[in-house]
Amino acid sequence: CSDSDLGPISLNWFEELSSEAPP
Amino acid sequence: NEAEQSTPVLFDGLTEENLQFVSKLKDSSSSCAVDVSTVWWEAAGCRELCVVTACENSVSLWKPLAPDHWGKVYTWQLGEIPVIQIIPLLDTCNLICIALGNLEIGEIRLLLHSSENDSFKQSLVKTGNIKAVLGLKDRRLVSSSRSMQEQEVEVVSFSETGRSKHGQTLMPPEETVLAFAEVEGVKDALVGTTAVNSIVVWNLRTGQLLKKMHVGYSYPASICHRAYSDSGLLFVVLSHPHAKESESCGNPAFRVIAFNPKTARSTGVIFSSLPPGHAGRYVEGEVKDALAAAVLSSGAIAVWDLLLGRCTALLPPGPAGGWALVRWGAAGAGLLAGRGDGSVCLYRYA
Repeated sequence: CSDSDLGPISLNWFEELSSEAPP
Repeated sequence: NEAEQSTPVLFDGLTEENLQFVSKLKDSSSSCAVDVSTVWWEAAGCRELCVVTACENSVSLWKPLAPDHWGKVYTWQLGEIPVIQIIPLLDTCNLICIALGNLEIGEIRLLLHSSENDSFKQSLVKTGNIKAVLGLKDRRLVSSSRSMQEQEVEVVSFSETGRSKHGQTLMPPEETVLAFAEVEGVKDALVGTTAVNSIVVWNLRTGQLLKKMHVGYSYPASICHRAYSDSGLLFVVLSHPHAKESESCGNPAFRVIAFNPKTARSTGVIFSSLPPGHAGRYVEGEVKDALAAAVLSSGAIAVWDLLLGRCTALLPPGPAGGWALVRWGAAGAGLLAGRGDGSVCLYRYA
């Protein structure tokens, strides 16, 4: 899913950011 | 007489009164209302929604005696440091949290009733140079504080009897955090607004700082009131005490912004501006679900439906003076409006 202004959207944004961010 | 003085003004040809005067509380011993809130209180096996009023040096608990009548249960006397605000603790019973300080919060205290020896008590939770504090679900409290160059963002949890448990530290951003909001729809997500107009997102469980997103320069000193996640977007309700009036959106008090947390891009969803022709600006306010209320510099209180983006009611200052504060009560208790003379009026919003 994507929006032209907001970029690609992920329903699991919280889990994905948590796995990418430094601990 | 009071009801007459406080009759709401309706806009846009609305024919139904959606804000109705219910009752008034006046503490004869106090002169100035600092804050007001509601709290669940259980005594003798009876659990009731009570009202808490705060003056500079005392906090009073009021229980419903009869329809539209309130009786004072107890008054906690505080020390020399003035009370600044009541911090609502969601889903708690017999616990009141308050912030005290001069200009800024210097300490946070719990006011409670101990069933062990049937006595009213107060206990110190935290001291420091505290910039922002919010009560969270599951009897927790998050706060940001500054010491020299360092900022600490800490979550403290309480037992049912009000004992503080071990605190957890969240990774602080470089800039000072001025407000917090739990994210509805995402367990363990917390957002904050900062002194340089950014939104930061934390993982409450791990303490990670997940993202920093800029709000934009048009609306400085934005304060977050509510956040929820829907369809992969993070919606944040912000107030704008210092926003400039513009032709396109009038004089904005609240704004809902949709952020994509993955890309940090955002778009404005809806503006809630001051009623047309109403002079003045936003002073302070509160958001509950899709309703926002604010005291305006004219001394009036305005209520907005955030989904419609329009003002639905206005309480004029009245002959007794301007309104000083406005809060939403818990569990459908309606609107709590305080005046500088220490009186608090309850309104039903439907």
